[in-house]
Amino acid sequence: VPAPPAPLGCDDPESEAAAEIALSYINGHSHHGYKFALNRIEDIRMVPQGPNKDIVFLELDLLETKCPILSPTPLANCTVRTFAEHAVEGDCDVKLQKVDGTFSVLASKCHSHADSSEDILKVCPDCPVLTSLNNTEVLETVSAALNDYNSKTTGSYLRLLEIGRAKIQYHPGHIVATEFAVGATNCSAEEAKANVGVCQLLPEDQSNFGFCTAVMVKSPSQDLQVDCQMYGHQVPAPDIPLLSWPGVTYIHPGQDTS
Amino acid sequence: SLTKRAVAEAAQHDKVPRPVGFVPPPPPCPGRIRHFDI
Repeated sequence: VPAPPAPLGCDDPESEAAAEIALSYINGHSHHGYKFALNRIEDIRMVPQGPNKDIVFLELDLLETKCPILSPTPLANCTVRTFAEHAVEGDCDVKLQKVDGTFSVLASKCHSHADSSEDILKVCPDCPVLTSLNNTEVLETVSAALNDYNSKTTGSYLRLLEIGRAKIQYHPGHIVATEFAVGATNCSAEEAKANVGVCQLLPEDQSNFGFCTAVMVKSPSQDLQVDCQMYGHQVPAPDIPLLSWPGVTYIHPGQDTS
Repeated sequence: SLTKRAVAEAAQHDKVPRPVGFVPPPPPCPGRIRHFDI
């Protein structure tokens, strides 16, 4: 009786190929936060289903990158957040099928969570750590930053889509740093001053999303820095429904997606 | 008559002779870490 094939190793080329398909699927179907990069293939199991057909179960350890999920930047160019920047880890279980050598994802279930603040402060006592996105100071900073940007822009009026990350430093100096996603509306900034209620996100075929970073220094002196980058209209990939934004959403430290 | 041998002794005798410089293959999983371990 022919010996069964040796179990796949997690670093085998075939496992890496399956992980790449899985990661592309996960990032392509995520609607919030940031793109994730592969950190480790935790486990892989291949179950034969007949000639040239297998079911593959993958366990992946991912790490959050600095690229927002809506950014057109290719994943290969996205920097992984370092441990000291307060990394966010993703654990994903992915079920794929392999037919005639081609992998395709059947299902995925992921959970992401920020690394523990204690671990960061042990290694880097002065590193600011992530704070809740519903924190009052965070919400005030994002609101002030977006109002400041809209009051100065010559482009369209921007609406907040979601807050991605926030940190508050209390020493030295009291500083609130935030990152948030925005969408262009059908108003100019001038029109919005007259009646902001009519300003709606652009329809799917004209959508224009972007990303902002804002830093508010509260002490020793008041200062607000805002920087927004708009991506321009991206043609959505055919098999991925365009992101539907249910308004402002806040990512909690732990998030499940499937 | 059966005599019970010490496990270490038995293991010593039963050990499969390995060629000199034999390095066991790395466990198949988990795989290598690409960035850092949290």
